[in-house]
Parts: sequence; structure tokens; C-alpha cells
Amino acid sequence: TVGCVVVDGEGRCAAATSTGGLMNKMAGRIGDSPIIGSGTYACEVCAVSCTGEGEAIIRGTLARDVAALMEYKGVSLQEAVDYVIKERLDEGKAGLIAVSSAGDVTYGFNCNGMFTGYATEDGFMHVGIWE
Amino acid sequence: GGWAIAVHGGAGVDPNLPLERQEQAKQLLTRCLLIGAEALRSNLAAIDVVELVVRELETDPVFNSGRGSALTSKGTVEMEASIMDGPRRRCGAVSGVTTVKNPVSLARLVMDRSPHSYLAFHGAEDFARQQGVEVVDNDYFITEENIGMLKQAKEANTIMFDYRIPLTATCGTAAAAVEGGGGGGLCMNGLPLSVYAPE
Repeated sequence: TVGCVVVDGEGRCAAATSTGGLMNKMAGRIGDSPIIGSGTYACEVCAVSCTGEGEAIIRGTLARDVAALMEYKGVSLQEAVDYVIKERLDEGKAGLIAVSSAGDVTYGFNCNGMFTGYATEDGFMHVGIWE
Repeated sequence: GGWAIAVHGGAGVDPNLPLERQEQAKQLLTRCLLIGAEALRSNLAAIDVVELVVRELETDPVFNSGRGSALTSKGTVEMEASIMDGPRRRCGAVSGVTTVKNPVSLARLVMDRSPHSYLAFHGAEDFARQQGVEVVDNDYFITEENIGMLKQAKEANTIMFDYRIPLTATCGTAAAAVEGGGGGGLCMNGLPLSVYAPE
């Protein structure tokens, strides 16, 4: 699965996710990636793209929960991401990337590793797998 | 706060993934970040940047999307994608796409040029042809590496998540079902029924 989240210079957030699904999956199986609110979500406050065990991400409505925590509880992007990764995945293994309209960027995962990268306007760029 | 961009290429990476493969993945992510950063410096809107970057990821076979997608048990590719524009709360999604070269752009068209949010299988394919998007044979998406991985998955009688073989430590209940032969002996598509239970 691949994904991208962006907040532009005007504070507009957007998210996109694309996948081939699981190797040896049943024909007709649908995962979390195309399900708005589960694998992908964007609103006025943040944008989120998920990857991993799709069925667990769907059950946890992972992407929308990040936004809901920020909207209703007023927590920061990092706090929202940490919470859903820890509390919303049951035994599922997954990860996500997220940006906020304020220009924050973060990621989180509870599995061995995740291919991630991020960059910001002030020149910071990071690409990693394990950390 | 200024602009920011993040990309991912999948979770659940096998710790034994060869260093060369890890480096290949990092190079692609770096390239995509640079493409996205350049677009943002040019004042492209966020929704256009996410589409641009995901198209790049779909076109390169390194990750599980577009060319390089995981295979179904039948050895075919069925892709899915979605996109969402935050300020307008508009979204588009597609599933079961088999010939569209860049599924994320079809999802964008569902959002921009249809009254719907989500099209699947033959409906999505019909819409793609109506919109004149680039289509290719299903074989285009299939790589030698994935043919090998499908063979491996079938021999192990299991499904595979991105870049890993399901083990109890990494894949939760579904993996436990595979390892324990769960499902009460019932199988669907050659796999223990309990593997599919979460669905």
C-alpha cells in the first residue's frame, strides 16, 4: 500500500491511498484503503493515510478517529495518532501518516516497520523504515 | 505553519528484507518527497500534490500498488484507491480496478466528475473508459517477484500482508488462525475460514 498526505501553504489538507491489497487474497476482497474514514480521511484540521492489516483498520475507523480526536477533544496531531495506534487497533498491526492544517507532520505504527518519509517547508526531510 | 508532506509505502516490513531492497524503497520515497516538495513550492494545491505523488508510487513497481500490486489467489491484480480533499470534504474511491494504470486518478475523477463517492469493479472500469483514462492489460501490473510471492503464499496456505508472512507476533488473530489451522477445518479459497473472520 502507498499513500500521501499533504498540507499546502494555505493550510489545505488532502490525503490519497492506493493498494493492490493482500497477496493471495480472494478476488473481490476490499480492504481499508478505498474506505473513506478507515484507510483515508481529510478534513479542515488534518489528513490521514493508513496501511497494514486492512480489516483491523476498518474496524477501528482509524483515519477518521485521528480527525475526531482533534476536532472534538482538541488534542494535538501527535497525541491523536499515538492514541489510535495504541487504543484502536485491537490486535491488528498497522501504521499511518498524518499532517495537520497547522503544518505538523507525523506517523505511527505498531508493527515491525513501515516505509515512511516526510518533508516540511523549513527544509527538514526524513526517510526511514524501522524507527 | 507552512507546507508539509508525508508518504508511505506500506507497513509490516520483514526485518529480513535485504538491504538492497530497503535502499531501493528509500530512494523511491525520497524521489516522491522531492516531487511533492517541488509541487508545493510551486503553489500546487494539496489535493493535486497527493494525486501527483501517489501516481508516481503506483507507476514504480517497488511498492504494493499499481504496477507491483499484490496478486489475488487467481494470479490477477485487483487494485483500489481513494482520495479526499479536506477543505471541501469531497472524496472519491475505486475498488476492483484491473486495467486502470493509475487508480488514484480514477478516484479523483469519481470525486470531481461523478455524483458518487465510490465506484467498484465493472462500474469503475466502465467509468474509466467514459473518462478516457489510460488503461493497460492486467499483465502490466504483475511482476516476476510477485508471481514468486504468490507461489510462496499458496505453498504456505496463507495470505500475505505487505512485505511479510503472517506470524502470530506480527499479524494478530488472523495469523494465529493460520498457524493454528483455525476455522474448525472449514476452508474458503484454500484458507482456514477464520482468516477471513475479521472481514
